[in-house]
Formats: sequence, structure tokens, C-alpha cells
Amino acid sequence: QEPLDATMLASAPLMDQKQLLGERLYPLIQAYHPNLAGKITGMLLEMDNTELLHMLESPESLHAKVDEAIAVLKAHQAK
Amino acid sequence: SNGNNINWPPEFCPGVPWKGLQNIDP
Repeated sequence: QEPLDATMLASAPLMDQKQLLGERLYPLIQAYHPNLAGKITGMLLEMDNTELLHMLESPESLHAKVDEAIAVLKAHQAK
Repeated sequence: SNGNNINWPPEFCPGVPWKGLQNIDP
């Protein structure tokens, strides 16, 4: 799979940009949380694309955001 | 839509075109 960069991303329509990012984030998130990967990816895709690109390059920041997303998701489901 | 929606967050499925928050019924 080709690496994704900001230039390539910017040339795609907005929803396609999210799709491209989602396709790359999903397998990484699935490694941490197989059961919640779809929901977590959906949550992270609400963030700015520049942040999402950074997360693809930095496992630490991805992991931190995934943990954050899970906390938010659990709080939401507890309502 | 808002964060109180029971169906939030929208679920990403690989290979399925992403529609973001439009996936959620109002």
C-alpha cells in the first residue's frame, strides 16, 4: 500500500479523504481493539485530516487518541 | 446530529464508502 501524504490527500474529495484515512487507520486500531475498531475509527475520522495523518506516522499519538476515544465511547454508552 | 445520538459514533467498515455523520439517523 502506498504511503499517504498530505498532497495526495488534498487532491481527493472530502469524503474520499476520510475513506483513505479510515482504510489505513482501521487495521492499526484493529490490532489494539478488534471489537471496537469500526466505532473508534469512526470517531477518529471526525478529527482534522492533518491530525489523522500525524497519527498514521506516530504510533504513540495514535495509541493515545485510541485510548481517549474508548473513554469517550464508554462514557457515551453508559448514558 | 449531536453527541447524544444513541447510534453515535458512526462505524467505519473497510471497503464501504464512508459517509461520516450522515450514517446516523437523526
